[in-house]
Amino acid sequence: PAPSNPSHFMKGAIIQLATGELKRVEDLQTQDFVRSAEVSGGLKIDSSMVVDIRASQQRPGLVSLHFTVGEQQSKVTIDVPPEHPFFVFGQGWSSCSPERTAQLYGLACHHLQVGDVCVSITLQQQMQPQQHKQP
Amino acid sequence: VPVFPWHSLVPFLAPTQSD
Repeated sequence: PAPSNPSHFMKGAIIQLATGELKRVEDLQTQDFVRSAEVSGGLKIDSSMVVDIRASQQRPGLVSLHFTVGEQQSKVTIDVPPEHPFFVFGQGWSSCSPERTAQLYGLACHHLQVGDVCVSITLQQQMQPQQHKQP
Repeated sequence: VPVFPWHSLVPFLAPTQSD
């Protein structure tokens, strides 16, 4: 039972990039996320590597995804339904259950695996100005 | 037709900093 599937993952959903450009969710590429973060200000793209995938202990039916996030390799764990898509750098949409993602959203996915590096966002921090690029 | 912002598609993973 999945009462509230976020419809932004439905194939054909229209996504607005920070540049104002509109794209279908299935047409998004790594650069779209990177450029959007660059022009949005306040948001930063992080590389989050999947280091472990297992069944959630607390919430049956969900999957616990363990990530190491960003340059600091911070450990973050999130529980998601197996059909939840993540965007893997250089690969595209990926989920723990591409079959369920296809059923529920119509979105073609790769199989998310340990070692995959996912696009995530975080708040831009002023601590390390080396990331700033003036055009 | 609804339009969704790009950042709704990717997880917000805030590094957990203890300090």
